[in-house]
Amino acid sequence: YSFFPGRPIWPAHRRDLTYAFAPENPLSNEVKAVFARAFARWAAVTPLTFSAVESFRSADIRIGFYAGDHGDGEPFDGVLGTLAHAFSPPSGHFHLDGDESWVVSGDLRSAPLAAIDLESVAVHEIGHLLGLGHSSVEESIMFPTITSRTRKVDLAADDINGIQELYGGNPNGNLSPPSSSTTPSVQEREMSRNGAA
Amino acid sequence: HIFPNVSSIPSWLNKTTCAWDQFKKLKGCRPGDRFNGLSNLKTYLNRFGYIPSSPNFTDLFDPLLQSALKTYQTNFNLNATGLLDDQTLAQIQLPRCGIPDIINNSTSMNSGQPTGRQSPHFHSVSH
Repeated sequence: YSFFPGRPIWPAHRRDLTYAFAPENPLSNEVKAVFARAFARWAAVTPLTFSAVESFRSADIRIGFYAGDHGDGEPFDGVLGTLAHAFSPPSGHFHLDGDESWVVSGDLRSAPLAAIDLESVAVHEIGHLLGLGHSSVEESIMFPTITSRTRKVDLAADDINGIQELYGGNPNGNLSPPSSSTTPSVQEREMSRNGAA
Repeated sequence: HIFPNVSSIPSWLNKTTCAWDQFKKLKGCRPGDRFNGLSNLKTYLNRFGYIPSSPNFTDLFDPLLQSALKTYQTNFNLNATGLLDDQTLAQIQLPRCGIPDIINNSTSMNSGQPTGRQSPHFHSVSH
């Protein structure tokens, strides 16, 4: 794991963070639930909490889908290439490339080449919003690339070690990450195979 | 474009290409070569923190590009040859996060910590 230069984090008095979606992006509850699951994965291993609010302007974290030049000096490049970016704390800007083919649910193995799993990218970008940089550990969420038609949403030990170095652990112990109701993770499939689920 | 389910994605997206596909043609380029498209690769490596900014990148496979490729390969757990081999080009073409891997010359990815999780070994000069 790595951190941004200077190791910026959300200050101690801001541990209960709010997030909102750009009003110009009308999103279904199903899509909003994807982000809620992504936030919950980080909340499970930190003292941070995340709650959705309506007011985009006053939210700590502001999420928007934008295409091309969207005013932050980091224009998106159309289909594939750069998928999203998020800024270090306490900026809270979380931008996704509106030209991508974001997939909310289903078996990605049968998807077209350009399909990108929304939750996978959301979990990665939230890591940036909280202060993590990129990691060379390929299994980690914070590895910079993701193959299309791939789902990777489970925090790896590297991710957890990194975020807990910044914020400490969850005071209630590391909670189980939320499971997706659509596509089982590798871990979930393993558990199911072993009868542990 | 948000698709609630995989089955709702139009099949024509199978033919989608991205700008980084152009890097395929760079396979086999070696130091000293001048090849149309290397300047675009330098722009890519600059964007993600591997090459300092320049007003105009050339199409020459120069030592700066070779060094940047070695750093990139180290960060992505590839053989640090400084050459444009298949694995490196495949990695470069993958979709990725827009945040640079190296910011302000500091990184803790592989290239920044050769001996484990210690402070990055960077030399700094105060002005």
